[in-house]
Amino acid sequence: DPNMKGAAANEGVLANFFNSLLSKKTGSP
Amino acid sequence: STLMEKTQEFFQLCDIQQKGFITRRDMQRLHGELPLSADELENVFDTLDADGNGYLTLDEFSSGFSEFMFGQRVS
Repeated sequence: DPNMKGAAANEGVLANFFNSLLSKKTGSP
Repeated sequence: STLMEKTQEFFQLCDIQQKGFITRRDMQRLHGELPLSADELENVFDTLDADGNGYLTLDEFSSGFSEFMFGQRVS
């Protein structure tokens, strides 16, 4: 199912996005 | 702080003009601030914009965030 593949890929990008926001908040000097 | 507060914080990081919603353009503004490519940010926007109307509401944003917090698949 190509939709499932797309969803999984998006999940990774989303995780990347929120992780970046998290580290931006907590990891600022 | 609660999840809701975190969500608000992140939402406001994206919605710098405090319009109450995030546009594709707001998302692209994060390019350079976050280690994501323009393509990836576009992808994030499309994923979060569940109804595809081009506006990301706090509701859509927070459901995406809680999915990330609690719905992550562990392999």
